[in-house]
Amino acid sequence: RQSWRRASMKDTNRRKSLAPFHQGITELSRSISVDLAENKRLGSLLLSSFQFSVQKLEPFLCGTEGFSLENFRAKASSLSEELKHFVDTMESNGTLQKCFEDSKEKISDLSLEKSVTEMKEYITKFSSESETWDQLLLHYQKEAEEITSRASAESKITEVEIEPMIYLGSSQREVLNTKPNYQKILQNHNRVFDYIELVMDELQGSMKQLSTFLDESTQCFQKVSVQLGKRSTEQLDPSPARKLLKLH
Amino acid sequence: DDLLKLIAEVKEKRQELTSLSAKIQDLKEEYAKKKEIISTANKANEERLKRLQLSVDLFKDRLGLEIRKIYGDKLQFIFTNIDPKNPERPFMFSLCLDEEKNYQVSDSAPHLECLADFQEKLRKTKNFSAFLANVRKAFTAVVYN
Amino acid sequence: ELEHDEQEVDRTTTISIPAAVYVAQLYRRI
Repeated sequence: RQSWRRASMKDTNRRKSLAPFHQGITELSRSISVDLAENKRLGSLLLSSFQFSVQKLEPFLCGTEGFSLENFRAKASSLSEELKHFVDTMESNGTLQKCFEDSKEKISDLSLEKSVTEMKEYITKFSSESETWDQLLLHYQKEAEEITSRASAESKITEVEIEPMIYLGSSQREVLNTKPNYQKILQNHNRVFDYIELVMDELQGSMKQLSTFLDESTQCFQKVSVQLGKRSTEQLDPSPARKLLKLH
Repeated sequence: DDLLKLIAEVKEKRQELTSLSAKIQDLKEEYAKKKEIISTANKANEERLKRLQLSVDLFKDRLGLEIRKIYGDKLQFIFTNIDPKNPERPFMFSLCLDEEKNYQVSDSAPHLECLADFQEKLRKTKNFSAFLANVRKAFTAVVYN
Repeated sequence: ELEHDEQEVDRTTTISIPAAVYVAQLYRRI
C-alpha cells in the first residue's frame, strides 16, 4: 500500500532501516577462512576491521596540517599489535567463545529432546511387548482349562506332558507374583556382610596381637622361672629326706 | 662395845644393800637386753617360718602331695587329686630309715603290691621325684581298676 | 621365763626352721 511506502512517510515517522553494508566490509568477512573456529574467526574479523579502518583513514588525514605519515603508521602498527594481544587474551579466556554460547545451549537442548523422544519410543515398545506377553499367558491358561475339562470328560488316564506353567492355578500365580526378590534381599545384605567382614578383620587383628602378647609373656615367664629355678637349685641340700628323717 | 658392833653391822648391811641394788639393776638391764634379743630372734623366725610355710603350701597345692613328719621318725606322704570322683580322698604311705640308713617304705593305704619294687629302685637311683611319680601312678591305677 | 623363751627360740632355730627348710627342699626336688 502507498501508506506503507517509506517515501510517503514524513521525516519523524519515517521507518528506519539498516544502512546497506559497504562492499569492502563484506569482503572482510569473506576473506576469513570458514575452516577456522568461530571464536578465531571473530578475532580475525576484529583485527582486519581495525586495519581496514586505518587504511581508509590514512588518505583523509594526509591532507591535514601537522600530519606526519610516519608517526601515524607507527602508531597504527603499535595499536594493531596491542589489539592483537587483546584479541588473543579474549580468545584464551573464553570471552569470544561466549558470543556463540547461545547457539550451543540450543544444541544441548536439542540432544536432550532427542533422548526424551528415544525414551518415549522405548516405553511404547515395552508396553506393547508386555501386552503381547499377557495375551500369550491368557491363551495358555485357556488351553489348560480346555485340556483339563477334556480329560475329565473322556475319563481316560493318559500321560500328557504339560508345561510347568499350566500347573499354576490362580492361587499359585498369586503366590509366585508375591515371591520376594531374593536377589535384592541378598544385595541389601551385602552391606551388612561388608561391615561384618570389617569387624571380623579387626577382631582377627586383635586376636593376633593378643596371641603375640601371650607368647611373649609366656617366654618371659619361662625365662624368669628358669633363672629362679637355677638360683634355688644351687642352695639345695643333696638329701633333704634323710636330713628330715634324722631331725628329732 | 655392843653398840659399836651393831653400828659396824649396820654399815656392812648398808654396803651389801647398795651392792645388791647395783647387781639387781645390772640383772634387770641384762634381762631387758636378752628379752629384746629373743623378741627380735622370735620375730625373724616367725617371718622365716611364714615364708617357708607359704612355699610348702604352694607345693602341696600344686603337687597334690602333703609331707608330714610323724611319730617314730617317719615321713608320711599323702596324695590327693587321684580319685576323680573324690579328689579329696587321701592316698598315703610312710617312709623311714632302717638300721643301715636305707630308705624303707611301709603302711601304704590303699595297699600297693609294687611298693617294694619302687623302694628298691629308690635305693639304687636315689631319684625321689621318679619314685613319688611312680607311687602316684600306682595309686591312680588302683582307682581305675 | 627368759630361759623358757630362749629355749623356744633355740628350738625354732635348730628344729622347726630346718625341718621346714628340708620339707621345702624336698618338695623342690620332687
